[in-house]
Amino acid sequence: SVNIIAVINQKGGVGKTTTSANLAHALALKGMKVTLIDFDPQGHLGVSFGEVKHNAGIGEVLLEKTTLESVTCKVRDNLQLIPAGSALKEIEQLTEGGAQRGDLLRKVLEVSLQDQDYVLIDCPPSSGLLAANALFATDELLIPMSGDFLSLQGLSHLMASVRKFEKVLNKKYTKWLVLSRFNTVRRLSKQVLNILLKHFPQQILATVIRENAMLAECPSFGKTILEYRPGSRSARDFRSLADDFLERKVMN
Amino acid sequence: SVNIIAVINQKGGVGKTTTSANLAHALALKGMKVTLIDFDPQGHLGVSFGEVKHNAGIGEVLLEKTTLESVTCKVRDNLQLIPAGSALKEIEQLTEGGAQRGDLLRKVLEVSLQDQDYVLIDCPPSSGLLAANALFATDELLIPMSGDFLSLQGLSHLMASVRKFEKVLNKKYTKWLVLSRFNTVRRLSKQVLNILLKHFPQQILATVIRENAMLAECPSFGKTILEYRPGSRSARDFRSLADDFLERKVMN
Ligand SMILES: Nc1ncnc2c1ncn2[C@@H]1O[C@H](COP(=O)(O)OP(=O)(O)OP(=O)(O)O)[C@@H](O)[C@H]1O
Ligand SMILES: Nc1ncnc2c1ncn2[C@@H]1O[C@H](COP(=O)(O)OP(=O)(O)OP(=O)(O)O)[C@@H](O)[C@H]1O
Ligand SMILES: [Mg+2]
Ligand SMILES: [Mg+2]
Repeated sequence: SVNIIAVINQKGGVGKTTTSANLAHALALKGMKVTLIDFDPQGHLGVSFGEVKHNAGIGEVLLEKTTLESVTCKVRDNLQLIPAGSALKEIEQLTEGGAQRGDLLRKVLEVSLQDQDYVLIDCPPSSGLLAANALFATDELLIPMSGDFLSLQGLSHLMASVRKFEKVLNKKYTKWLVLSRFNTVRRLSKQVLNILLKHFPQQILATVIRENAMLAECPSFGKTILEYRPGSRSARDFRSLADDFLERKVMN
Repeated sequence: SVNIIAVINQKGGVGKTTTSANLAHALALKGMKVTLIDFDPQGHLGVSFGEVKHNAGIGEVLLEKTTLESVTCKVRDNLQLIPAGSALKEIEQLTEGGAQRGDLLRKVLEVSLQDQDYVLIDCPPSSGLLAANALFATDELLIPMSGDFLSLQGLSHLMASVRKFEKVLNKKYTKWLVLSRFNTVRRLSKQVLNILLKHFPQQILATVIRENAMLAECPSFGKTILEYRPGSRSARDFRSLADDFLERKVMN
């Protein structure tokens, strides 16, 4: 059965979109069937694949204006993308419907994408109805973290909201941390890593994604790092992260 | 009369909080009377000044649970902070009140802080009711930008929403870009700067804030760069940015 994973962290700029795009492509190159959902109205996941023209996307599907199949684009072998769509921002501001407003995505995914191995949901940097929909729809979280203090603060904020969802929905999330934008020489990065190892034992994926200009460049070509610089350190980082993800290989 | 400025960019992690905290302190050290408002429910501006204990803040004031004076904290000479407060996140999800939901902050600031020279509002990475409140309440925008492609994409998204507000509210914002987290050796950073100079002539403040580990470290001590490493390159960057801000000195 399909694994649905939210790539989530309400702290901005920690590498959610970069992790979603490049990890998904690395998994697809290893033969996994992967679907990406751009759940951020900014639409940066679509941009990272050169898919900028789509007006309709997951937003329109959740508002029942169209079907999921009609907005699903095959972007690479074994990899399809469901763009954000111009209506996605309206979900954040829905005022009618109470708690059901958080359950829209789960209802759609319950009957779709069953032929896939993985569905990755790239979440926006906020804790509103879009984040709630992602948390209702999934049991597994991939949490990109950058190696700095405010990112650590953000993590404790995220954990508090995850715990609330666990209580209300009576479930327990499997949580994986990914160290992204990691600067291996900075003292602060090492300190942050030590704190994370203490508080999240056996939950930090073994490969660290190092800070590298190429990762900031490749979205401007609509390419992932695996095709922009396949022989680079960063491409190796993501291939190795894909292995860890599949084998649940963590740092000790 | 008081200048109210929104430090805004819905793209996450571009340096909104870092710019707010350090610029405000640099202005205060030059004798300006400055008030910071932490308008992000994450509360990272408060954390950057070591102010973590406050339960009540601007959120409670907007919901009319308390007064502005009672939540205003003097944090340094000439510098006061209005923390986020635990209720701020509720503003994002207000369902009653229509357009008035966007006007809450303006109404409060209209009758407050008149003795100040500057009020800086640190905005969250989203485009919901909190961003709307900041845009209703101010005529001037300070837009931190990091030197990478997705940040450029984010800027065109921001400009589109700013234009909508200008039309609906029938006003024109003064806009200043600040290059933050700038990596002076990266080719991409220079390319982004050239694109910005073309599209935003006379609107980019002359001083670039360079990427430096110290700026990521100082929030962990509850200090600004001006007091953590007063002799450092980054402290000089912010003192110089404060001069540009006061004199409207831009890049040519
Ligand atoms: N390892 C890395 N090395 C260098 N740059 C990176 C790395 N990871 C991400 N970036 C760059 O940093 C910026 C932020 O990353 P990204 O947009 O993926 O974060 P995000 O968490 O999705 O942001 P948002 O909160 O706005 O959704 C982007 O410009 C991206 O290209
Ligand atoms: N010039 C810089 N050099 C090094 N690190 C920086 C610099 N500016 C900001 N940072 C670090 O980058 C991270 C993001 O910056 P910051 O939190 O200020 O951005 P933001 O736009 O306020 O983020 P959010 O969108 O989550 O509100 C922080 O950990 C901060 O310490
Ligand atoms: Mg993103
Ligand atoms: Mg911030």
